[in-house]
Amino acid sequence: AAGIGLLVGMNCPKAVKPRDVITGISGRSQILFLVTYVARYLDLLTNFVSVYNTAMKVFFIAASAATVYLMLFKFKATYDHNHDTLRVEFLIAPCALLALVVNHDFTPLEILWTFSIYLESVAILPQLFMVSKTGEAETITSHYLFALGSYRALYILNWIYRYYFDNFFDLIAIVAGVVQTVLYCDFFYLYITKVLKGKKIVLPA
Amino acid sequence: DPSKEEHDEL
Repeated sequence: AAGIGLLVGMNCPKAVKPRDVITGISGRSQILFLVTYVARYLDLLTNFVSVYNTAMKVFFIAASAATVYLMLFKFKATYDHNHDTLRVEFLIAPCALLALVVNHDFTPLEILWTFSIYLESVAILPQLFMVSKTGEAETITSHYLFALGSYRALYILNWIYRYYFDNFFDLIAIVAGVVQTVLYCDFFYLYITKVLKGKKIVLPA
Repeated sequence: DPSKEEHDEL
């Protein structure tokens, strides 16, 4: 929530003058996150878990929709097309196929949930690809990526806890969550060794 | 079996 809130805040027209909108954010990753949250939270109205759970689902969908709108429509001029080029079809298609094959239940809602779990684990790839192409990440982008990466990493601790105390585990969520966290690892290394020391992330050319 | 239970995580 902090990461997404940061992104909306920094892209919000009131907060910053249009020319200051942070560059270097991948619009493609933001679209993948929006698809992830919509596909996963379709049970928003049918399955009430808790006020917190419902509130966060609404926040995730609203904030990522706002980010996509601000980036690709309102501030279209500052969106960096030529560096945000990873083909998302090559991410969406395999996730969709895998969701049809490997899932807990062959029902529309469960397939969409599974698709969303697989998609989330690769949704950051366009962003990481863009950072490698631009060769650097703005500090605020680094904080955003660190928050986004640690969210799923912390879930791994929660899954361990639930395995030992509730004797519950969901292998699909766990495998996808581990893959997702591994994808952030090289970024975490850069974040810890550079950004936290006040340096900018500049990748070797 | 997780599918029988509703997904209760984000």
